[in-house]
Amino acid sequence: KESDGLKDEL
Amino acid sequence: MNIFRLVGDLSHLLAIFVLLLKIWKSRSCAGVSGKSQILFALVFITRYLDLFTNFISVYNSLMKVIFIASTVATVYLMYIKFKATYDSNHDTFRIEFLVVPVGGLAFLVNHDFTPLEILWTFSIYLESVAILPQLFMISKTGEAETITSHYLFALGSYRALYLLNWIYRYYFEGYFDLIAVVAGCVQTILYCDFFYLYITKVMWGKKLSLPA
Repeated sequence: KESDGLKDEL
Repeated sequence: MNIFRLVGDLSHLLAIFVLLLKIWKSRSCAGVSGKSQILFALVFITRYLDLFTNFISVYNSLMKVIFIASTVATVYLMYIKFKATYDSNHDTFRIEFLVVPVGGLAFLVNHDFTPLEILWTFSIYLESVAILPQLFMISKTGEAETITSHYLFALGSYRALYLLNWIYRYYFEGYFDLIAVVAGCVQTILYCDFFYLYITKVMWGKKLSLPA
């Protein structure tokens, strides 16, 4: 997936 | 972490505290849309549900707590403590016209059909339009206090800086999130009209007043 699912941004 | 995202987060933090201080010091929330603040509280609550399950860093967790606490505090000041100064006659945007479509879209367009991901997507979409009641209120009153325009400038700048952060991360980390980028573009575009007025007026010491 584009964003690796891990939400590391606020 | 990169400079664009760090400055963006600090700009966001500054915006929230400029507003909180304005309301606390002046003991008045005149000219501020309580509906936008409710939407922002909803944005943070639905986005940061992973606060206890998904530790990223001390910075990340600390900022999430600060954002939720300060926005809830702002809503408390507006609707309870300084309720008498809340200008409900001009804060009339129907937020259900935002929450319902955004909720539906989050169900239809998301990266993963799981509760946490749908809530995160809802939060991203909602944030892109959460400022509309505030901009609508300013258009109705025809002007904004200088401190409120500084608040809006910092708030609008934060997501514009995030757009630069996403460009940086795309080229240097291969990170790309279409939903966040599209919503971030919509969000920043909504401020363009205000940015123009801010730069041509407030920067020169004039009061922000919309052309009648």
